[in-house]
Amino acid sequence: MLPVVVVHGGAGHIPKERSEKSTTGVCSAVRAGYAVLQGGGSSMDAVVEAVTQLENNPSFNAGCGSVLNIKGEVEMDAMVMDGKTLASGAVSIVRNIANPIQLARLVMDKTSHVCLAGEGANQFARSMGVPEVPLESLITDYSRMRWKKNLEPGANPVECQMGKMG
Amino acid sequence: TVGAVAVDIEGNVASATSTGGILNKMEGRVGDTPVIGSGGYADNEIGAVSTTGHGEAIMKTTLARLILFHMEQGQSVEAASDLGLAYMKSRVDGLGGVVTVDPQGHWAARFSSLQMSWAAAQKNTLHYGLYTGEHFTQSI
Repeated sequence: MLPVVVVHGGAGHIPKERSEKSTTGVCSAVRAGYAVLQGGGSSMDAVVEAVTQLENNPSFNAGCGSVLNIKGEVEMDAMVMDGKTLASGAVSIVRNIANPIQLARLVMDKTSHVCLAGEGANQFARSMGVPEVPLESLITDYSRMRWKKNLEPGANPVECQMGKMG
Repeated sequence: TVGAVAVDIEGNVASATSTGGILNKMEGRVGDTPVIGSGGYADNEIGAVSTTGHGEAIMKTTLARLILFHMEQGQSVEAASDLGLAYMKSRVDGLGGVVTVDPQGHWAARFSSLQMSWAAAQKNTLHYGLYTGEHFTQSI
């Protein structure tokens, strides 16, 4: 039965014109994770590789392609967990980082803490030599369009993102 | 939100989840993703889960750990995932989706929302889908 990798994008409403890119993206990410396992890598290596691929894909709400907060900025969260030891690492409200999942893994591997947030997470990234990237590099035209649309009076961002019950 | 779970050749499980959050959120809002037991969980003795959906609803129900609780009680990965999502819908009216594995390599991709893109790779076969009930396969 083993080994296996399973990945997901966001649950909610995916516009028809974006559904093919979303499907292609998860398939590509799962192939990358599976290649890690086939090469003898650990399950942790595999999930970080798969999620890194998804963060780098502008079709998904993570890394490049993240939705914008009310101020038009990007704040990202990520977490990893290792089933062998129950070790875990997370970052929250982190800015200007291309791959928050890799930073979360560094929190798990290099600190005695479980979660670092905000400026503290960014300071930790600097101390680990993780490069900061310009905010603009994480923002897509699509995410900016949705942000502007949801600034209008009467907008319902949660409904816009989640859509209706399946 | 994006995420992944995996089982390696030694039977070790792992979970990873990452997100930009929710559209036009308040500055400083934290959702389920970085919260252990909500955005994800992994335990070699049970399995691993990564979640997506209504972050506040997922946190209120600690969805990932809830699904693993059902697996501890003997439910399959698929049934446990459905039970967790159904509880979240009935208790706090939240929608979402999950990917789940157990240490033997059984897996599930389940969601209560209209759509969730997902993919799995096992035994050199790629599985994927988008709408409820969709399950396409191709050789890797």
